Amino acid sequence: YILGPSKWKKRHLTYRFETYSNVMSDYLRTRDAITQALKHWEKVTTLRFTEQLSGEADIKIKFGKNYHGDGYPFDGRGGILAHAFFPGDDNGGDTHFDDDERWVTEEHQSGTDLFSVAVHEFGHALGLAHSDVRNAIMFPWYKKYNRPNFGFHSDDIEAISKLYGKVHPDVIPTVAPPTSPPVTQAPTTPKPRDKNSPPLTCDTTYDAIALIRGEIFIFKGKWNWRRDQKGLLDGNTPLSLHRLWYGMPDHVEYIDAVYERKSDHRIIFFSGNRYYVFNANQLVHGFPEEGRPITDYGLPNDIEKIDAVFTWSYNSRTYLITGNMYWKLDEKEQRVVPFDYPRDMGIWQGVPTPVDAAFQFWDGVTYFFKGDQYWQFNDELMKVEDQFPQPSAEKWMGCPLNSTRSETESN
Amino acid sequence: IISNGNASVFHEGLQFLIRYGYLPSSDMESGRAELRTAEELGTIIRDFQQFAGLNKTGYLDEATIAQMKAPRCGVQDIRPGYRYSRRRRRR
Repeated sequence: YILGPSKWKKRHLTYRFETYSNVMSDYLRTRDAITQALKHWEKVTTLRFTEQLSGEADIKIKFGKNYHGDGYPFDGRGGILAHAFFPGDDNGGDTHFDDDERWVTEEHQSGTDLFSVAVHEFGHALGLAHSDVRNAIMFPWYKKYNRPNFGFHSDDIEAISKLYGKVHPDVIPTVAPPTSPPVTQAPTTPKPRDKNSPPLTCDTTYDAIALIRGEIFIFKGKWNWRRDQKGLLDGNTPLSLHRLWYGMPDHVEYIDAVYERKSDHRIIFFSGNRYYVFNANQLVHGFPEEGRPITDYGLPNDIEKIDAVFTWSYNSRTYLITGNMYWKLDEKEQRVVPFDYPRDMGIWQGVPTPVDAAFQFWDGVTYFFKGDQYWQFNDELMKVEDQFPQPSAEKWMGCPLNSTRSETESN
Repeated sequence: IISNGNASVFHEGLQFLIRYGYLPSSDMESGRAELRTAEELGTIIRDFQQFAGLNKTGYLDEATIAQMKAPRCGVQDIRPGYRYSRRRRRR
C-alpha cells in the first residue's frame, strides 16, 4: 500500500451529497450504496461519518460529467470512473463520480457498481493512495465487489491502520460527537483604509500584473502603478485606473488579470466574468462598453473570475488561472484548448492557490504573486525556486527592506 | 517502445503515464515526454507494468495498452516524488 500526503486530524467527519446521479432513477439507492461504503470504513477505523443535509461538510459527494468544477475533467463512459481528493481544507476529501458511467446498485444489473467504486474512492478521501496489491480495494482498476460479503484485504486494513490506528474487531469504538468550536475573541484588525484612498506602495497586495509594451503595470483596486527599467514612474504613487486607461468604462473598478496579446499587441483586461480589449489605452473601436463574457474564451459558465493570465517562458504559451484550475489559450482561435483542460494547478509545484497575479518579466522568468509575497518559477525543475516566497514590495516597488511598517505607521 | 509502431497509441500511452504519475506531471504541459529516450521510457513502462501486475516487457504491448484502457480510478498511482525517493532509499 501507499499512503497519501495527508490524513484527517479529527475522527468525526461529515459528508454531504451535492448532486445525485442523473442516470440512476432512484436517489435513495445512490445514497444507500454510498452510505454503505462509508460504513465499511467505519468498521476498520475509529472514524465516524455523519450525513450533513446542508452547509459545509468534510466530504462533498458529487456526480458530474466532463468538466465539473475542478482541474480533473471526466472522460465520458469508461476510462476514469471517479476520483477523490486526499484529506485537507477546501476540496480535501471531496469525492466525484463520472455521471457518464452506467451506475448500478443491484447485483443483477449490468453496469458499474457504485458501491465498489465508492469504497475505493473513500479510501483516497481518508488518505490512502493506490496499492499494487491486486485484490486490495485500493488497487486502481475497477473490480465489482459483492456488497453483502464485502471485506477489506489485509493490505487495506494495514494501510488505514497506519493513519488512524488499529481497531480491535470485537470492540466498537466510540467517538465523541462533534463539539462546537471554542469561542475565541475576534482578532483586532487595523482600522480599514478609506476605499477611495490609494493603496500603500510598500504595503499592499496586487490584483494583476502585466508587461505591456515594455513597461510593468501593477493593478490594485481602481489604482495602478507603472514602472520601467529605472523603477516606478509617476513619483512612486499609484494612478487611478481611469486616468491611465482612459478608455476604461466607468463601471470597471478593478482588474483581476491582464496581458498583452503577442499577435497584435492588444491588451486584454479581465474584470469579474467580463473582458475588455484595448488598443493602447483605448477600448478597441466597436468593442462593447459593457465588455464581453469570458465564456467567449470557451470557459465554463460557472467561472466567476480569472485570477491571473500569464505567458509561460518555457513555451511562450498563454495560460488562464482560476482557483485550483488552469487552461492553455489557443492564441489563434482566442479560445482555451478544449481537450484535457482545465488541469489542476498542482502541476505548477509550489505555486500558491488561488494566486493573485502572474506574469513573465523582462528576464524571461515567470513570477507568481499571492498576498504580499511572490514566487519565482523554475521552468526546468517545474517548481518554484527554493528560496521563495519573498516580499513583493522590495523587488517590484523598490521599497527598502522593512519599509512596510514605517510606511503603515506614518500613514 | 510500441509493438505495432502506431504513433497515436504511443501518444496515448505517454499521456496515460503522465496522468497517473509514472512520468512527471510537468511533462504534460512542457511536452518533454516525447523527447525522452527509449531506455527512459522502457523503464517507466516497466514501472507501470509492475504496478499493474503485468509482464515487465518495457514495451507498450497489447496487454499493457488494454490495461491502460480498462476502467479505473482517476487518482494518480504514483505521487510526485514518490518513485524517485523510493529509488534513493534502495541505493
